[in-house]
Amino acid sequence: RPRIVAIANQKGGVGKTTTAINLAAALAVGGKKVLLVDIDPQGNASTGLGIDAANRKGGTYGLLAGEANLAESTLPTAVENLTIAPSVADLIGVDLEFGGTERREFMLRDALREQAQADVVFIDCPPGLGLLTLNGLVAADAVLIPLQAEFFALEGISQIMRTVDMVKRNLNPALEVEGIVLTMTDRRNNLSEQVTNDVRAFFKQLVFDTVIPRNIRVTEAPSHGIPVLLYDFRSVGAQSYLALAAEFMKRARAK
Amino acid sequence: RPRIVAIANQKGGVGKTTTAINLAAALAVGGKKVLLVDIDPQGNASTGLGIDAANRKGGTYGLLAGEANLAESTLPTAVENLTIAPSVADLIGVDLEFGGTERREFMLRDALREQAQADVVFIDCPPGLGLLTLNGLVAADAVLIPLQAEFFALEGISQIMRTVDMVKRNLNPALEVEGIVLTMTDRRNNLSEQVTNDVRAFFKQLVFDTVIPRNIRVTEAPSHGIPVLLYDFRSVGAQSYLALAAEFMKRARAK
Ligand SMILES: Nc1ncnc2c1ncn2[C@@H]1O[C@H](COP(=O)(O)OP(=O)(O)OP(=O)(O)O)[C@@H](O)[C@H]1O
Ligand SMILES: Nc1ncnc2c1ncn2[C@@H]1O[C@H](COP(=O)(O)OP(=O)(O)OP(=O)(O)O)[C@@H](O)[C@H]1O
Ligand SMILES: [Mg+2]
Ligand SMILES: [Mg+2]
Repeated sequence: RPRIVAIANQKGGVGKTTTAINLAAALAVGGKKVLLVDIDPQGNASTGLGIDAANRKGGTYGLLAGEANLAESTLPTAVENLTIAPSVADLIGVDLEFGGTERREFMLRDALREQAQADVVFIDCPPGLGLLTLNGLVAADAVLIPLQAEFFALEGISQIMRTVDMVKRNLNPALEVEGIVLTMTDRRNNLSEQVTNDVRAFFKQLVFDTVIPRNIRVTEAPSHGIPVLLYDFRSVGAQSYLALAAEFMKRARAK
Repeated sequence: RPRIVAIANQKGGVGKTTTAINLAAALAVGGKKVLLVDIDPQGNASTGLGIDAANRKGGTYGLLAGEANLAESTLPTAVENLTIAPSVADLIGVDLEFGGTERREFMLRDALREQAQADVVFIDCPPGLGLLTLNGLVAADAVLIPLQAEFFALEGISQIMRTVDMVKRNLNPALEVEGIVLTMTDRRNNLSEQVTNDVRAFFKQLVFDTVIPRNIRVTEAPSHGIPVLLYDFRSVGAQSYLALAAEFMKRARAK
């Protein structure tokens, strides 16, 4: 059974999608079979991996609605060992459409029950704490929380932690925190260093040693539809995600 | 009657809150009476203006739920002429709590009907296109769209434009696009320049001439609970928001 990890943080623009794409790719080039499930209506992970909107069929909406199984919803990517269940625009209406249904938080969990062909599954969640993010947290064994090294993002960390606790108590008792990954850090910037120090002091070993510095090559890669590892292997961004993948595996083995 | 402007973009982290705080402050120091309505459960605009969580009473949740009127929900800020209706944590549950009610998209519009004491009202919307953002768009005369000069943000611009069209057709025929504001631009960065050129070529005069460059003082100000104008008046960030305020007024007069 694959390990299912949701990548979530209600704060917008903190690097959820960038971490989903590049951590998944780094593990895949390392020989792990990885599936990326994109449940963000924006579909940035799907576009960032070069999946044309026309090829997405029912995508993850079909999975949630029970109209298609995982095998039918999954596509290959430009990266060997990395497959994706892409996002489609219909995801926008999920809160209002399924908000009143019985198993509304369990739709993704039920759809991923048959999954066998991967070692790791990552779920890229949208910003906010709506029904899509809840589905991601209920389907997951653990949650990885990207945290931008800035003030507003730091303010929001308690909200995602409270939500994880609520989900663990009421919907998914097995849910753990995989860890917190500091993103867009900048050693020359006092605020970034301060946020990094505060987060390590408070959350201790929950915080990955590996940080992802702000790096222009990371922002350029998705416009070419490939992960930064394939776009510029020597860049600080690519090397940081390789280091993150190694630490991810080390921490997973230690559990 | 004040002009009501929603600040919205479903893409996360593009500078909605930063623009809401600093544009509102720039207009206030210029002598306009401005009210900022924070309907984002994260409450970054409220914290960024120094409003302690303990002083927020029912906040904008009370407004939406019809439990308090605007006068009861509004607080002064450190900036003369700028008041705020702050966010409270109860906003998190609005989609599920009010998703099935009759006038679910009109709750904020109804609450702002009595508003008289301001020249301009800004509504800071959360990321995503949930019920809170819909309430912001239905209550507004116009929508201001901050757009980060990066690839994923550019990809999402068509989604917010489609949503604005839908709201205009079905819920708020008076809704206009106030304009698109390019944020976190960097003239030394090809991608940023390319996004800026693409957006101007496509959206033409909808795009404000004023851009907001990436500026570290902008990220530092909220940790002191004040707008960048009060934190570092000479900074590029402060001066850009003053220029944006001047252009905002010029464009509003021209309408
Ligand atoms: N290490 C980095 N260095 C530079 N830019 C980065 C880095 N990580 C992410 N970015 C950029 O920051 C922006 C936000 O990142 P991303 O879209 O991955 O965040 P997100 O949390 O998925 O956003 P949303 O909340 O909208 O889903 C993107 O334009 C991305 O290219
Ligand atoms: N001009 C700028 N220069 C540098 N940093 C900026 C600038 N504008 C915003 N930021 C920073 O970028 C981050 C995202 O901005 P902000 O929180 O205002 O975006 P948002 O769209 O409101 O996010 P959300 O989608 O979570 O509501 C914040 O940490 C903010 O301080
Ligand atoms: Mg994302
Ligand atoms: Mg915001």
